[in-house]
Amino acid sequence: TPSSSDVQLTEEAVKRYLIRKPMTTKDLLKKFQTKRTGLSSEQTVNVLAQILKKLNPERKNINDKMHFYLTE
Amino acid sequence: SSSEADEMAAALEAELNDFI
Repeated sequence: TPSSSDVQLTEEAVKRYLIRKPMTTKDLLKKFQTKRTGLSSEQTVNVLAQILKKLNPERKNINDKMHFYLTE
Repeated sequence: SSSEADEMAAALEAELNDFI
C-alpha cells in the first residue's frame, strides 16, 4: 500500500546517503520522490537545497557529473 | 516522470549555484 509519508526528507537521511556514496542532485531527488515524502516538488527542492547548504558536502566529478559526498 | 525529475534537479542546482 503506498503511503504518503513512508520516506522523510531530513538532514539525517541526506547525510546517511551521502556518507554511503557520492550522489548527484538527481540521485538525491530519486531517494526523496514526492509521492513517497508527501511534499510538493517545490518543497522538495527548497528543503533539499537548505539541507545541502547546511551539510556543505564535498564535491567531485564522476563521469562529468558533479557528485556530493560526505565522510564520517 | 523523468522530465519532472530533470526540472527538479535543474531547480535544485540553480538554488545551489552560489554555493557550488
